[in-house]
Amino acid sequence: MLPVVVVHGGAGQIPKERSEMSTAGVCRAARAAYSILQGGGSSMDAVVEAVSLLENDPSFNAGCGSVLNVKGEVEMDAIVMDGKMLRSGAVSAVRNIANPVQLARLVMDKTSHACLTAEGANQFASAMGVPSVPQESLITEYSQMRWKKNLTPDADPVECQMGKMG
Amino acid sequence: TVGAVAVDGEGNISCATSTGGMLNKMEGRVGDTPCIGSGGYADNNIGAVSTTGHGEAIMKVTLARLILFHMEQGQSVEAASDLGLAYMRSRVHGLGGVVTVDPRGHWAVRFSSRQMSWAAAQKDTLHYGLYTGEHYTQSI
Repeated sequence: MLPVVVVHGGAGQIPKERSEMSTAGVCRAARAAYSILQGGGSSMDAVVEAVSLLENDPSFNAGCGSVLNVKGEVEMDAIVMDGKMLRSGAVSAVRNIANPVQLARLVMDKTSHACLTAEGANQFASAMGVPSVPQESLITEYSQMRWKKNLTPDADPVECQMGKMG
Repeated sequence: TVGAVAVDGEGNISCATSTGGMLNKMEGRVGDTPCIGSGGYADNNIGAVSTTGHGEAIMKVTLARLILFHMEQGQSVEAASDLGLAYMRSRVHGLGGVVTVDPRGHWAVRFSSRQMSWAAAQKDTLHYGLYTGEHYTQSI
């Protein structure tokens, strides 16, 4: 039964015209992670690779393609956890980083903390040599359209994102 | 939100989750994803979970660790995932989705929303789906 990897995208509203991209993205990520496992790689390597690929895929709300905050900016969160020693690393409200999950892994591996947030996370990134990227590279036409659509006073962003109960 | 759980050939278990958060969130809003036990949790002795959905609801029930508690009580990965999602829905009216795995490689994909894109790879077979009840396979 081992090795095994399971990958997910967002739960909620996925418009028909985006469903194929979304399915293709998770399949690509699962294949890549599985080949790491088959090559003897660790489960941590596998999950970080899978999530990095999805962060780089503009179809998903993470990394490039993240939803925007009310000011039209990108703030991202990520976590990793290793089940052997219960080690964990996370970043929250981090900006201008292409792969927050890789930064979260650095928090786990290089600090004694569980989570770094906002400016602290960004300073840690530059100390670790993680390049910062322009915010524009993380914003897509789709995320901007959804942001504008939900600025009206009567908008319901949660309903827009989560959709109805299954 | 995106995430993954995995068990490698040595039986080590890991999880990872990443997100841009909620649409039009306030500046500085942090959701469930970076919160250990909510956005994800991994323990070689029990299993691993990665979650997605309404972050404020997931945090209120610490969904990832809640599912693993059910597995510690002997529930299967499917039943534990359903119990956790059902509690979140009944207690705080939150929707979400999870991927769950146990140390022996049993896995489950469950969601209370209408859709969640997912994929799994095991024994040279790729499994995937999007809408409730979908489960396609192809050889790797």
